[in-house]
Amino acid sequence: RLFPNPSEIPTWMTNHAPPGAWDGYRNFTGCTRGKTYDGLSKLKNYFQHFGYIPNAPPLNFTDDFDDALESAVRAYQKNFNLNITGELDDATINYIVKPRCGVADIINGTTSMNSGKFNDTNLHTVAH
Amino acid sequence: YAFFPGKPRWPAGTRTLTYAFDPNENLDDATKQVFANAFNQWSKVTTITFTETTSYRSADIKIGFYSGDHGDGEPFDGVLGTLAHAFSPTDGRFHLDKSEDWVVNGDVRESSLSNAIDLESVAVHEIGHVLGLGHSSVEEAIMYPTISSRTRKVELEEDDIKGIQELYGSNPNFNGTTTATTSRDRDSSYGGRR
Repeated sequence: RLFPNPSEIPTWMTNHAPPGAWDGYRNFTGCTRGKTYDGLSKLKNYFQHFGYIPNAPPLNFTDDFDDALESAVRAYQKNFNLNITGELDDATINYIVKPRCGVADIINGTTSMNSGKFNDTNLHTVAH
Repeated sequence: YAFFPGKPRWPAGTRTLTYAFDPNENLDDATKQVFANAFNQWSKVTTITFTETTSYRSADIKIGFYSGDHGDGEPFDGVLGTLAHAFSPTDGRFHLDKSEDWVVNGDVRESSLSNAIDLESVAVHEIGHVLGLGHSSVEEAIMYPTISSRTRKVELEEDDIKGIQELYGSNPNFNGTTTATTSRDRDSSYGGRR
């Protein structure tokens, strides 16, 4: 729906805004590695779509909070300047559910966002 | 700033790119003007200019609003979620999710609809992809991947400008200054570390 300007939005709509496509992911707030959560596979699909899980399994993703998901969460947190915890904390989930561009952040395993950049902590220097 | 893998760009020497709207859409002039404004944000800083053409088939950039599965392997997902996507050079496809509540003009921050999305803000971002930019981790940049509803963000940030000028050079008339304007509403999650 294209509205010429905000005042053109009918008042009846304002009280019936449909839920966002990813609002359900808020239920995963606080999920931790090593456990299984109903529907977590959908979140894995999200991370796979945006390049954070490089390869989809031959069948479907499981609902396990596994190493691949934790790694994806860490890369996501780095890209979005969040605290890197590997956990689905409040701040991370709040970013995940934000509307966004459909283009992947990591394409063919590479990204120029933060997670693909040189890590300062690994810097080694040699004095001349 | 970032580029797509392999740093694809429009061919050297490209000065003008044509764009056209899917003829099935019958977009009004006000909506078309929003896209013209979005293209202009990039023209101001680099060497590429954009002109509308009525020939959809031959246009370099093809713009359309679609719902769900629309044949490119990247189905849209309804309200919010994915808002739009565009392909790297020289593909030219630029698709927007028809399910969104797009605000064409006026101050989107004033919208009473919590799902209202500013069309020009998203258009400026997607044109960045059409030209060859990937996503940036700089939150103030146009090429940052997310945008909250009821938010307007149309001015290129230094990060965007450096990226596009690395690909195509600088507009000789660009005076090197730009003002980033971002307004935020609804979302309280901007407390992340920058």
